[in-house]
Amino acid sequence: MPQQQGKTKLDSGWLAARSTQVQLTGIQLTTTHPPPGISSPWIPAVVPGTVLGTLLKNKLIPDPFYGLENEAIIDIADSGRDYYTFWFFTTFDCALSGNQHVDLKFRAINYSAQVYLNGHKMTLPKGMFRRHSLDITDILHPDGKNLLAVIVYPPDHPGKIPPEGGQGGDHEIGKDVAAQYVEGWDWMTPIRDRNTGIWDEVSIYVTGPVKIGDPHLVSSFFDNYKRVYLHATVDLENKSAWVAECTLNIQVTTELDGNIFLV
Amino acid sequence: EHLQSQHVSVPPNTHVQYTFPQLFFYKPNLWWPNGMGEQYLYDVGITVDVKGYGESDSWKHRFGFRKIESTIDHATGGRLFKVNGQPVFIRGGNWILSDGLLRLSKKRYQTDIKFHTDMNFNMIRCWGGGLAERPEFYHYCDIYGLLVWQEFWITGDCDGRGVPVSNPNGPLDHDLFLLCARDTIKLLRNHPSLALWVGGNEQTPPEDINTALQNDLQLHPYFQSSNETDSLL
Repeated sequence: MPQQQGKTKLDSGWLAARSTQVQLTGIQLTTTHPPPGISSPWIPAVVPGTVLGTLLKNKLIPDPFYGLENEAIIDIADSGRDYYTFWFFTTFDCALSGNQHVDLKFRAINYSAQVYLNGHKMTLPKGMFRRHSLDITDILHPDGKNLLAVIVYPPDHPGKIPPEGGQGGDHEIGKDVAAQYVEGWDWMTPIRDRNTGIWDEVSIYVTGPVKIGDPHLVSSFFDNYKRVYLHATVDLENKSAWVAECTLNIQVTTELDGNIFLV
Repeated sequence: EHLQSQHVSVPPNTHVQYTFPQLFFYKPNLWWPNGMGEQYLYDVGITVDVKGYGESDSWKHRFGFRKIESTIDHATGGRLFKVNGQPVFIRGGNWILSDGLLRLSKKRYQTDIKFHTDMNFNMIRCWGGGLAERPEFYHYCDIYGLLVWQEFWITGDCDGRGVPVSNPNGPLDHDLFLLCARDTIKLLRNHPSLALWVGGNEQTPPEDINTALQNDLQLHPYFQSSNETDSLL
């Protein structure tokens, strides 16, 4: 049975553990020694989400937005980066047929990460606002059961919050390409982990030999908006080893009242 | 008449970029901001069928026909907006982000954004110290008619105007900043509610970044609606 094409989100069944409490490597975690489930140091994780989001979900920290509770959470400047460097682990089923291909996609992580899948290591480079897409077609497990571990590192310059606070703390976070409010602002308390984590959706994306990338739609208007053109540009990637004869289709439909479709 | 198929041959292990011949619409329903008309959305679907395989990939997006222009009014120094040729008085709200721990949800986005509509706003300004907002945020702005002013990740406080003055040349890695900006633009550019990209909050990005962004974000002359382009088309 070929794997269903398109996007499948990986947003359940995740575990997390502080990196300093895990003695295994990513290769061991995704081959011989996967976590045995929810048992110390592994806790249920919130993905997409940040390290603090997971710790709060497990009641391991107080809610930073109540009273002065944020003062009870150690800041990364005092704890050091390793304290908020976390492993995230999950498994997923994916067995391809014939000429299918699959990408592992992270729509955003903060701030950089190493990904291990079935013993293979890949890097997610730095930057909070960029998508990552890894072709994992050739490293899926033959039996379809895949082990995924991601170690996520905080921003390079988390900075230190001066006693007087202030907008953007000591501004160190401005050296990175990341959200700057996390060092605190006049309206906001500092975020202790600087939002480290897999903060946007993770998915696997299955296609045939040719994949559509980032279409761009532009409209142009003439005769006082009576004459309108829709221009569409797409990237196509042929991942197979032979020429792909393709038929590209574009269709524009609109829902009329009562679910009657006009094509 | 709004269905078109084209044959494309893609060599092995390569990327190609393909532009469809433009699709013509006569008096389509336009997308308007909240308070000016309906937020009419069309479903644009693109599929690629490969000979000997079948449908290889598909993509779908809700698209609105609208033209957004904005210029600086030299009399007041303010920015004037027009949508589909009609001047619009901007009533907007500041937006930092949904939740300080990035617990982002469609339901929260829908609630917050509909709230802005109910307050009779027609723009949301995404502050440069927060996020490049997510597609779900823009999806509800498309539906509820809120224009979006999206800032990149530069603030006066952290980039050259703060006390103490710090990072006057912005982030350390300008190439990384531009890589993130370009990928974010690709992620969000098809949303009809996206009205304006802004270099930063209370601060212009460093010269090289600002120039690159201005170049990247210009609409290709081919798509400018003007008389000469008319003959080109």
